Amino acid sequence: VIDLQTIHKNYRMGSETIRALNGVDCRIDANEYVAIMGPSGSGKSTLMNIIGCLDRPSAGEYWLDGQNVSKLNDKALARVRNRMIGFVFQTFNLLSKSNALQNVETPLLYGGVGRRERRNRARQALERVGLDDRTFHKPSELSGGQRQRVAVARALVNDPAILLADEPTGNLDSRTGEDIMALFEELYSAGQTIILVTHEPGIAVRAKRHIHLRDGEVTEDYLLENS
Amino acid sequence: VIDLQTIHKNYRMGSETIRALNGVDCRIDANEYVAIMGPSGSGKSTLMNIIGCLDRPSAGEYWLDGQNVSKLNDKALARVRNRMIGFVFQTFNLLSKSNALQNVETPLLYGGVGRRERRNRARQALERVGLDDRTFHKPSELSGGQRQRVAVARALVNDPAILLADEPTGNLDSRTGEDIMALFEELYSAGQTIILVTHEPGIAVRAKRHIHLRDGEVTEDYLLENS
Ligand SMILES: Nc1ncnc2c1ncn2[C@@H]1O[C@H](COP(=O)(O)OP(=O)(O)OP(=O)(O)O)[C@@H](O)[C@H]1O
Ligand SMILES: Nc1ncnc2c1ncn2[C@@H]1O[C@H](COP(=O)(O)OP(=O)(O)OP(=O)(O)O)[C@@H](O)[C@H]1O
Ligand SMILES: [Mg+2]
Ligand SMILES: [Mg+2]
Repeated sequence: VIDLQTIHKNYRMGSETIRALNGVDCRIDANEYVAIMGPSGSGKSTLMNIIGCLDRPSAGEYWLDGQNVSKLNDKALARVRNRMIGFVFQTFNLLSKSNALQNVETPLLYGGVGRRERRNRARQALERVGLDDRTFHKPSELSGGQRQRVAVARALVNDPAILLADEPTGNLDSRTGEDIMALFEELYSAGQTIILVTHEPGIAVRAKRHIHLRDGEVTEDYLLENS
Repeated sequence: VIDLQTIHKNYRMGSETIRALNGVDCRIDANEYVAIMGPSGSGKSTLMNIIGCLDRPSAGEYWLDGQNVSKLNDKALARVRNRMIGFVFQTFNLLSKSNALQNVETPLLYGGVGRRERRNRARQALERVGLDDRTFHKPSELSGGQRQRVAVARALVNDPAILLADEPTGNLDSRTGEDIMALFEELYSAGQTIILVTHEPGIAVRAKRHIHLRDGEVTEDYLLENS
């Protein structure tokens, strides 16, 4: 369902060119559970942004669910993204003027879901991440781990086929992190495709396939033995 | 050097009162290395903000280096903070319009350090966290872990007596996280007081004393055996 062909992403900084992704080939089928790992700055978030249709490659092609994403205009791209993809950002990217409930409702607004159903679905999503007692708090009135969980709830509320999670437990204690991983397990069993970036081996071990990045290139890509 | 006496921090949300800190007593001597741990939402960042003079308690007293901090006005508080404390925030709090070098220089500006010395010291701090090739990047042009390291560099540049680090390795792969922990070890050996919040046992084990929080209260406070 995800087919990346020789993907490059370059940034021009004055006279220098930074090759954030330097020729990445990668195919991920539906209902796979993949962990992307690698050193700080190796291109993980950049790769996630391209998979998540939030950014376009400098070169190469990206086929998502049989469509050549690079050929879509911004409006069509946004529609595909809203329909298929849930994204947990490394830096959360919550709306600071909206409370937790409103933040989680956002993807449903875009999908044209009615007000009452939006409210219910957002409430349920917050409940699933243990935040039903924080629905009316704004991000500045939440702890770091609570903001992270609002970001997770928002990514799930639209029941996306593909969940992309960039360091989803980075700010969570082990028990709360476990709850989130258990939630991902449920989604995976229900048929979702899960791609997560993590630097924690204890988290990565839950995935079925590992992809390692270094300096914008894939250095390893393997299935886990006993999974 | 840090003496917290029956510290309370409350937030009023409509008719409800959230007790982020519910009677915390805690004394930390100079040149201690403390790890604060606890579930998401237990009050760790709130406690750090009070220790770091960024927030005032709702009740209780805080004596820092022999001064009753609660009695200082904002200007005097800012002076004490700038002189004694380096803070790595859980959400980095970098200036988005400034590049890495300018961000790291910020505490030195406040301390009235001359331009050339500021530049050199900021450059050195960035070098110590492995970012000498990213000095002119703005936060939006940096990876999550690179932003985290800029936040660490900024906290160190003023040679503060007390380093407060809230989840300083949350966005770092293990090798880069190791480099940061080795840096903290150096500072500790040089006499600094280090207080870090972490949820990773592999990081916490480097500290000499552990304090556990739950629901705004200290539930455990012990020295590590073989340290
Ligand atoms: N401005 C605020 N208004 C209302 N409640 C707040 C505010 N700031 C924090 N809280 C609440 O206070 C509690 C403690 O927050 P704090 O940020 O200290 O937790 P934490 O231990 O750092 O959590 P985490 O590990 O998730 O970062 C949380 O339950 C949070 O929702
Ligand atoms: N807008 C930009 N302009 C210039 N360079 C950039 C930009 N965005 C990212 N980079 C660079 O591209 C490289 C890859 O960034 P990316 O965010 O993908 O890394 P990452 O693997 O997610 O790292 P981390 O684990 O620290 O989050 C980094 O070296 C970064 O400095
Ligand atoms: Mg990243
Ligand atoms: Mg916190």
